[in-house]
Amino acid sequence: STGGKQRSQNRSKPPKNQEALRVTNVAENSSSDQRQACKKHELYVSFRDLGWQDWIIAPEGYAAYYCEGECAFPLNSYMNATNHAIVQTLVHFINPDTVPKPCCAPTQLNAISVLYFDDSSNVILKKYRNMVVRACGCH
Amino acid sequence: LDNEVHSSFIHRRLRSQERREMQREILSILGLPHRPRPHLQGKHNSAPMFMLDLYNAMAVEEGGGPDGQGFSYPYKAVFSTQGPPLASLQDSRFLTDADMVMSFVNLVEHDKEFFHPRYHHREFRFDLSKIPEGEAVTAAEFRIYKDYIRERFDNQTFRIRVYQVLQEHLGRDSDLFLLDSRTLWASEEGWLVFDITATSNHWVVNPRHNLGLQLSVETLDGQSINPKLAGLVGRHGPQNKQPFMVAFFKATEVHLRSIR
Repeated sequence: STGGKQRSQNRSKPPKNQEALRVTNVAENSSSDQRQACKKHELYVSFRDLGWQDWIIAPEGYAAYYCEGECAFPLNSYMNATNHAIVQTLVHFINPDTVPKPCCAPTQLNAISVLYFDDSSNVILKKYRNMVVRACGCH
Repeated sequence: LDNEVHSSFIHRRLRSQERREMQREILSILGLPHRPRPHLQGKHNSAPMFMLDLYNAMAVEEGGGPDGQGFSYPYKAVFSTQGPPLASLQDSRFLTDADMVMSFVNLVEHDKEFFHPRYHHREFRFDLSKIPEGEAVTAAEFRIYKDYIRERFDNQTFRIRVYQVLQEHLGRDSDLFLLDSRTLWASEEGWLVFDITATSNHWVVNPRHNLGLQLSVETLDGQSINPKLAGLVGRHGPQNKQPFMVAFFKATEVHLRSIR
């Protein structure tokens, strides 16, 4: 689901319309064209909603986030573009059919730990790298 | 609906096949071939409580470290006598270096008694065959809880020894190798921690040699004591005081997710 961490009560049903989501987006950015820029959006992966809480002890879920938005020329500062992205953009201009624009994707990721039972009821605590988006950017 | 909404999130619902594939993908990210189905539901057993304590220590520091992936622990060790088996300062050091921690349920427990001379001991067995590949044991502990015992052994001192069983023999003592020992007052209470790192590594490499552990209790003048009478909680004791084993692991190779 894409609501805030304390999501609405009717969790199983997706939000009736996009209003809840959009409000989240507008609240984070004032002007409309910035809204289009590449940035981090909220996405919560719920182990509970997957019905896995009988074997996953912790966490119930985690805020994974995702990246979305335009990486269009000119690549302004708020797109958190890599220096190389300008080269990608240039080649895209030259060969738009085959070479993509810079992509809005995670540039920094965090790890999470998961505590769970295996089939023999042993308990495993494992660290998984690159699970949570910390920052998005064009590259 | 305002069609100016650019990032309308839900375009369509996942088909059931896609949903199953997505769940299988999440499981493979977790390094699991299928969804585990634990047979015993004991989230309040001693081992899960201990592991939850380690998990909370990791979660406190998640996202710390230069590359955002590392962990560091200002974790203050607390030795608790009533509550769950809290991790010690040593455990947090082990945790810092570990990629994975695993606790093992005690599969079998026999209280045995031999006569002439009288010798009590208790045997434990742990299955270390289910460890994910490419992980090496960096530290391992055997943990057992000693309850407070009244009168019977007042002012006595116990020496508690833990052995690795090397070879079993019918009708007589097994061949043993002493791993660790503790000397404490009979009236003391709390978690006792024995280092079994070398043995665990040996069991992981040679599963056939895993014949379990043996524990014995005696007074300082050598009189063998029944572990139960000495207050050592066994498999049938309170859930949050049952003995278990915990091992800390370091990945010995880069994990590449299997192609599906």
